[in-house]
Amino acid sequence: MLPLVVVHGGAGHVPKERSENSAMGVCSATQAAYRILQDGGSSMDAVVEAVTRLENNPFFNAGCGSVLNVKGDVEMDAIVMDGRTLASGAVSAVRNIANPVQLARLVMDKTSHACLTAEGASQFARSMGVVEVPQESLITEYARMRWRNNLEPSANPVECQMGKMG
Amino acid sequence: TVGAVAVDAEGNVACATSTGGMLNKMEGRVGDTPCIGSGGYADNLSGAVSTTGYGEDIMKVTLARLVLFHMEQGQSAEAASDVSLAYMKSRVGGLGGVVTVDPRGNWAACFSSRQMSWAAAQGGTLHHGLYAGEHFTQNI
Repeated sequence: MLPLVVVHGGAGHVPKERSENSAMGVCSATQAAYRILQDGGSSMDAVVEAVTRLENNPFFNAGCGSVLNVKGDVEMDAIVMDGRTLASGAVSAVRNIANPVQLARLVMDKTSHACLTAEGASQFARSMGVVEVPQESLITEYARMRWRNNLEPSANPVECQMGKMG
Repeated sequence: TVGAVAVDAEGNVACATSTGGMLNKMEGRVGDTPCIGSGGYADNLSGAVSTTGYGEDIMKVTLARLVLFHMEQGQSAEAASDVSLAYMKSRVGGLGGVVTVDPRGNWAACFSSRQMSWAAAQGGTLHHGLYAGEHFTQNI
């Protein structure tokens, strides 16, 4: 069996000035995950590594670089699932965490639950020793600019993010 | 949104997906990503999928599980991904993208949106693209 990993960024509109970094980001994350597979690592380790790297990359809408909600805050969601056992773990509306995907894996590995949300997810993260980070460290200037541009009642954030048509 | 699917040397599949959600969303809004079968699904008996796009539409069609359903009916990873995205577009008007693998090492990166950055590594080759129809390869 030849190991394999496939990685994606967001479907939607990628501005031209960000397209090169977006392409480089997925290639770099894919190669890091592939090395894990080549060294005999599991598919779960590989996908968490790939997504962690993209969460740490400010050119993607996850982790550092996440879009802002209407109040200007960051709320993030993540999921992992293991095809051997159908085990899964997820977090939703979680704040002040650099890598929600790693927290989702902890939900899968350390609890009997499928999803923890908001403050409950934060409490679980603290109990697992996950370091909290300031919200500011997750917010990029680009995210703040898009948030500002879509505050007016006439704005269409979905169109801004997804593009007009495929 | 970002995500990944993989098959390891033992033929086990897995998926992971993470997102900041929709731009200027309501506080407390949760999209497809943390929902099993919508943001992702993995089953060694069929394959693994990670999704991206407009979360409310993805949830309405449980996109990740829909792709695997079509694979269980005998379709390839690519055909199942395309037909599922087309269904989402025609049924609820939603655009999005998926990456899909099966346990035998077949894979697809498909999207109905204008762009989706993607990359895949297999057999010492890196594949990648951004616009529809783009498929570059290079040695790793």
